[in-house]
Amino acid sequence: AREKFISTFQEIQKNFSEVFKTFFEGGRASLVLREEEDPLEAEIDIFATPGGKKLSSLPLMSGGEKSLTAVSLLFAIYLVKPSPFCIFDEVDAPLDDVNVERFSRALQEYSQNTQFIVVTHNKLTMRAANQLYGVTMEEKGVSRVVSVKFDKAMEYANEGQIPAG
Amino acid sequence: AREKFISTFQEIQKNFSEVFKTFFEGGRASLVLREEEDPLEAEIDIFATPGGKKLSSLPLMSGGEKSLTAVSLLFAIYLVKPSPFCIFDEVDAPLDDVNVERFSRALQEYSQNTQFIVVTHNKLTMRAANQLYGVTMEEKGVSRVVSVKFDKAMEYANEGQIPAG
Amino acid sequence: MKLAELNIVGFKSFAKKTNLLLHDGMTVIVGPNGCGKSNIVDAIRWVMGEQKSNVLRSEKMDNVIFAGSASAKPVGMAEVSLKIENTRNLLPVDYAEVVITRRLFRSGESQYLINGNQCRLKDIMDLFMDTGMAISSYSVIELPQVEQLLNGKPEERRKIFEEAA
Amino acid sequence: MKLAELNIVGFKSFAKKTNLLLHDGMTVIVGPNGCGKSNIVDAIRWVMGEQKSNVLRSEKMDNVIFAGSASAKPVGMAEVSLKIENTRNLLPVDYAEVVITRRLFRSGESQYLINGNQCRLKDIMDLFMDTGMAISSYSVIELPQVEQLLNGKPEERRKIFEEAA
Ligand SMILES: Nc1ncnc2c1ncn2[C@@H]1O[C@H](COP(=O)(O)OP(=O)(O)OP(=O)(O)O)[C@@H](O)[C@H]1O
Ligand SMILES: Nc1ncnc2c1ncn2[C@@H]1O[C@H](COP(=O)(O)OP(=O)(O)OP(=O)(O)O)[C@@H](O)[C@H]1O
Ligand SMILES: [Mg+2]
Ligand SMILES: [Mg+2]
Repeated sequence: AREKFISTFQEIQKNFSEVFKTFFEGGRASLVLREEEDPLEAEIDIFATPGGKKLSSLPLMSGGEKSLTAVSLLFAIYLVKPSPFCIFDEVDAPLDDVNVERFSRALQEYSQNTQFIVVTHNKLTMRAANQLYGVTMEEKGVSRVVSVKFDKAMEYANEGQIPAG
Repeated sequence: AREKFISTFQEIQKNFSEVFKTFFEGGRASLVLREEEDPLEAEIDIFATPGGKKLSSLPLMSGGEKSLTAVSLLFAIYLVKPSPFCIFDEVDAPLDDVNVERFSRALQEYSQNTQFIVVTHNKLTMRAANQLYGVTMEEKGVSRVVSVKFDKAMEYANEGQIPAG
Repeated sequence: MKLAELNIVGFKSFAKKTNLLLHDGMTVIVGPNGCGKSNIVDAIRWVMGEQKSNVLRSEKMDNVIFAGSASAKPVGMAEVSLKIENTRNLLPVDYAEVVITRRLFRSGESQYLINGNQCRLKDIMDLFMDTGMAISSYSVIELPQVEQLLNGKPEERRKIFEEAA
Repeated sequence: MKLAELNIVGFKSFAKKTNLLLHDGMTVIVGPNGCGKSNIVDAIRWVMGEQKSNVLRSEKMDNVIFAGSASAKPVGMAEVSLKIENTRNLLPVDYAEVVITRRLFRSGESQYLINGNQCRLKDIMDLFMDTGMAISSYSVIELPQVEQLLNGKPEERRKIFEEAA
């Protein structure tokens, strides 16, 4: 079990450094298993430096940088053992447009092997959809779902009006 | 002191119900000071129902509804004792476009008496600005600030490029 | 192994029968604040066996039953069905498709069904356990959780590493 | 009483001298993730006397001094100055303008100045206390805090009611 954990950990470690680079141009990051302890109990430390900056302490990172770093870690783990499906609920909220696009491009890439369900308010994320559903409450307090086309979805997400299409 | 607190509380209570209505069409909300206790110690309960729904328990409310409800309360308190300045850091992140506009319209209204500093990624919030600053890191890891015009700011917030204007 | 179809009726704000077809790749869900997007996410968790009421944002489990609104009466039962295609024969059953159903009545009585046959909650959870599709801490990702990964307790972080090993 | 001008040098990512003019109404700050927007908010808190290092996202106070980057060497001091116009003669001084300055050196030594004259931190905090401009829990509003208002401890909620009374 100990070896299994260590070999999995090393694979995640490698993935994390690579995924982080796709999100942070010129950045680098690593995971470290604390040495003094039993690998089955040891804490895992995260070190991450966005591009061009000095070794950041995690707390000093910005809101968006922290989200992207955590997302890099989640993808790193996912790549070791892809789950059949994964749901993201407004995870893109703190990201600027460039990062939203990087994030949705990563999802598109992994979605070849995994079904992703992504809840969002962001127009760029919507564009990456294979299919798009709009949720509405035309009848007060009662939800219903409609399948939508992208440009209709744009008005729809904003106004909650069912597009006439 | 007890009377001061109670009269202030009643004013906040009145403001809260009104502000909530401006954010939630057809909604209603109230603040209740628990009766069995000394007013100087009593807990304050929040009851809020977005338009057309049944009395919501706060936990069941959506992410955006909770943010708007809390913002309504903050404005309700602010109206009793306007502060000379107030800073909002990405408070509009969970809001959909209609709510972002309501929020920025409220800020514009109150900004007659108060200086507001608002950090945002949202284009609609940017439009409400009296002045707009873009922050950039052209030199790696070193921030600088430029004053920007709205349409330039749009590209700028997305790409971090200093607009040529 | 893929999610094919979700059917919701009487669950949270979905008073009326709602059908969602799920395809390969990325399904994006949009709509205004409070319209029911996260409720769909909750429905998926719930039908797959989620038992923690705080994860479902309810103080008590029967809060998931549609409680009525300005335009619709409360109902007596919440039901969610999820059809899964056994595409790689990962499911330990001989069917090409498996439909899992969960019901909760106001009386507090629960029902669980696999392909229309009553079973126990444990049977549903075992079904998923074997396929690696179990609703783990990281099959649904939300923002607070993303931050927790960086700031939270080390044991939480270890847990998802161990789940991958 | 209004904030007129902010000057930052050596504070967090603002290695070089940065000047921000603040006007009436709504000032909106935009830019990509990690470029320094929240650092500007931190600079305002810090110069007004914020002492809690976690509020400033630092594990220790000297983390606010620019630590260097790929393109700039670390510096030895962080300095923030805030010019305030005494527009309603609320400030207990005879000046039309007051400039407060805070410095921190790598040695750990701090300096505080009012209109260029050295004073104690307490003098700066007293200045604000009398004007109701003290950096209270609600002069800077961020998302986690907004949610805390609804979900958090009742004492936290009471505190802002009491501040208004
Ligand atoms: N049992 C129930 N009966 C009726 N309505 C319910 C029930 N449970 C939750 N709701 C309603 O569902 C709404 C929340 O929906 P949900 O959380 O899915 O919104 P959302 O689309 O995710 O919004 P946001 O974009 O703000 O996150 C709330 O207004 C709540 O009152
Ligand atoms: N003492 C310091 N020296 C150098 N850089 C620092 C220092 N303290 C913080 N930083 C850097 O400042 C950056 C964070 O800036 P800030 O939090 O202002 O970003 P932001 O513009 O608010 O981004 P977001 O939109 O993601 O919230 C981090 O990358 C961090 O490394
Ligand atoms: Mg939601
Ligand atoms: Mg920030």
